[in-house]
Amino acid sequence: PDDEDEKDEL
Amino acid sequence: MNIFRLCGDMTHLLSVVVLLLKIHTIKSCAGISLKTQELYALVFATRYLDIFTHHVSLYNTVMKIIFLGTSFTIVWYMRHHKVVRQTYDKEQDTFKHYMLIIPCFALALLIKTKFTPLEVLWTFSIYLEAVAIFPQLVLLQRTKNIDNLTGNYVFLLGAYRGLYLLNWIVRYFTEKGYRQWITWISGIVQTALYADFFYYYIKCWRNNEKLHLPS
Repeated sequence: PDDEDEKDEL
Repeated sequence: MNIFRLCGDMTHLLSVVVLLLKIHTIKSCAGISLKTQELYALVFATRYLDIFTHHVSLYNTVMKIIFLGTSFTIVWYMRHHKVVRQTYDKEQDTFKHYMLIIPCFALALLIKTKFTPLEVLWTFSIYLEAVAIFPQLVLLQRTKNIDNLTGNYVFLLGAYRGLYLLNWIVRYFTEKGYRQWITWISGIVQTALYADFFYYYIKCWRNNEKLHLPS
């Protein structure tokens, strides 16, 4: 998965 | 989620608790920059627009609600609470919001991942968070007697950023294809802004002195 799209951080 | 990310979030949460303790219990916001607090409220309002559309985990959603709620509560206390607002160092807190907001927004329009309103606002929030501490650091430098709660509040905020850097290093080595350049570079800039403060905070702590910054 592309992490730029995930936004799993606050 | 690794240990540094969790500790980072908890340190961030603790910094908010320390600030609310000072404001709600001691009824004082002396030494706290309203400009920085308003910028943080703007940071969370623009970053967490996805709160109802993009579900990561219950943890993330709850934390987002806490940071949104507390940031606006702090601004409300400093602007409107009849006792707290009188302790605000308005004459010293002179930094202009637009000097940070406009360049950050321009940068978000230029350097972002996708050109959609949500994406640009998210990127803007990342850039703005990196520099939002600036008015607070200026105010600290002008404050003659920095109280313990204020010093600890800024220290916890800086520690939270430092822990996020460690979190990214761990993620880089453990998650395949993990990279987020905008967040990383902004995060490094943000942490670097605390370097000077950390130096004097630790120096005064080791010498058992009250915190003071050279002007």
